[in-house]
Amino acid sequence: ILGGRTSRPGRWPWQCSLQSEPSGHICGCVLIARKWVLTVAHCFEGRENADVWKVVFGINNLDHPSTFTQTRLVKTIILHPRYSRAVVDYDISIVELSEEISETSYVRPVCLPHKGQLLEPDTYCSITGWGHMGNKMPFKLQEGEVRIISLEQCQSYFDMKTITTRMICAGYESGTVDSCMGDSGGPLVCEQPQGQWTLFGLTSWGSICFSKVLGPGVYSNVSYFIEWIERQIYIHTFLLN
Amino acid sequence: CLYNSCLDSCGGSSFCDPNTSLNNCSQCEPITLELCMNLPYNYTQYPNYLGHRTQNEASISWESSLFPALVQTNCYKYLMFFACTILVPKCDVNTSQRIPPCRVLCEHSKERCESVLGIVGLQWPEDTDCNQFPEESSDNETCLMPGEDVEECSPSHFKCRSGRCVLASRRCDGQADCDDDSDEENCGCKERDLWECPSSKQCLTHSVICDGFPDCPDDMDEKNCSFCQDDELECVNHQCVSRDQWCDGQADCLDSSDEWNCVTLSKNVNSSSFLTVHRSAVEHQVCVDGWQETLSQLACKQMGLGEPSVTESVQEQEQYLQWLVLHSNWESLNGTTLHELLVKGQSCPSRSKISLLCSKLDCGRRPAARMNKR
Repeated sequence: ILGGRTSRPGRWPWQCSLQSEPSGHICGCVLIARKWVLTVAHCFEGRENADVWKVVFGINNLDHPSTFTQTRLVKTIILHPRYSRAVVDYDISIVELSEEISETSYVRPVCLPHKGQLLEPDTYCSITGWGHMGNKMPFKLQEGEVRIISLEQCQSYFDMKTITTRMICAGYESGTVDSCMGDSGGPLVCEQPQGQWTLFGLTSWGSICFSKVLGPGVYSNVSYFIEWIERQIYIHTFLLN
Repeated sequence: CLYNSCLDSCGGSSFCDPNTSLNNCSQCEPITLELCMNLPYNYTQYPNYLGHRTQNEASISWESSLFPALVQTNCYKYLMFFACTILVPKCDVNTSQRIPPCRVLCEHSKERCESVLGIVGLQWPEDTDCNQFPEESSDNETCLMPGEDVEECSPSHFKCRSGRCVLASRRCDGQADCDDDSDEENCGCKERDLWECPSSKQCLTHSVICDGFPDCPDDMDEKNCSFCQDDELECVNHQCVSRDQWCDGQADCLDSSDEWNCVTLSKNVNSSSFLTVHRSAVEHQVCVDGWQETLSQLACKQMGLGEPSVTESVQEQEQYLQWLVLHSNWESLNGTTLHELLVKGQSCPSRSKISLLCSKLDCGRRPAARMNKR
């Protein structure tokens, strides 16, 4: 996260770290139910086998797991069938854990939006992750506040890519606060009037965050995929035989 | 592999298995970078001249956005060709040697286009020092020069009638980008060999029509995809299955869509509402005889909701025929869904149906982030 700040334990209890040896942390991810996590499909490029992954919850400093930390293995990886590596569209995947997590104050699921629920431009939301900070990779979870940008305005920043309805743009023209490499798969969450936090985006791509080119970050639009997410969870929970 | 090791594309090394043949160790790899898929060669070798170790890294690099945008300015006829010779350098499959661009090609590109970048405050990519490339030689083997047939635009561009290149994302975007406006001509879907959504006029590639994922606002691209018999129903993947197999507890559609959304609560989920099962795609009420709380939990969980907070039985007033009752030995069926534990066509002695209220799963709260008084 560029231009953010160090978070404190328990502030983002749905944030998880998707890890694979020997690298350790590879991507962010988001807890949406006791056995289910969302992340982006591009995190699994070259590592499609569930056996090489583990998911760590309730952690703030990657180097110092705490008593609140829970680790699970991965049972199933479900990539969106239309995920396109070339244009990074439909960049979403669902991960089934080997067993349920225990819900605590430090490990809790985030809410999902309704199908097609839209975010108004200029809404402020939060991004979190252990990705690049522009000058270093952090150990402690970083958080930043970003502003939702309309798709039309976003398209003007990215000549070479087509911004689709499967994407949400957030950040600033100057790129001051932005997600970066290593944040992929992490949450873009917005606080709802009733005080509940809802997951609207998954960090997906953007300009080279610590290069001269600035501009917003691009997130997978979770409310576009709600029906697909619920269906996959239903199929893998109830239609086993 | 003569010395029992392979150089993989990242320049690391790994031990070959014994039957690896020489050509498996070739460092040439097919070009997959969309930007450079129309070159007069098909194999490349990494790392490239910009330090990228893989094509994936090259595809998200700053240069892979910079050059196609720069090509639009028409600053140099062979700029795109030069860009591809450094993004995906040619690899001679016979010798596994990387073939660089000739120095003069690099110098011409830089001379004519660097100043254009300067206008917008950008610099020519640092790693492209032309002196690293060899002088052009007569045999044309040691370095690359563009042939007469080389394409000036990349596959990521649209070629204007005037010959200029504009980014494909600007084709039919409502703004004229070509100097002759040709990028805004023939924009009908059919003229571009695309499929048109009847209501929104949105253009879709034929590959997404009838693929089970709606793309038109009114889902018209997923309509009229198959023609089932009267006693059949259409799966999401447009396969036809017998109506009797719908919500019978066995997935008969290849995508299992005949077993989706089989258990619902009648509309208003916030007050008690009737448990409904869509057996054979017909709404059935559930008879309360023999009902147990564990079945209420399964029903709520199957609908993606929390624990059941209210389970009631409600007398059915009129003469009702569409009952579903519990299978006589449902407990030994170890079914994973509620609807496979129910059978139809029998009477309901109590003539009472299930009314159910499920709580919502708790989410989105962060108790540990509580404000602590100081």
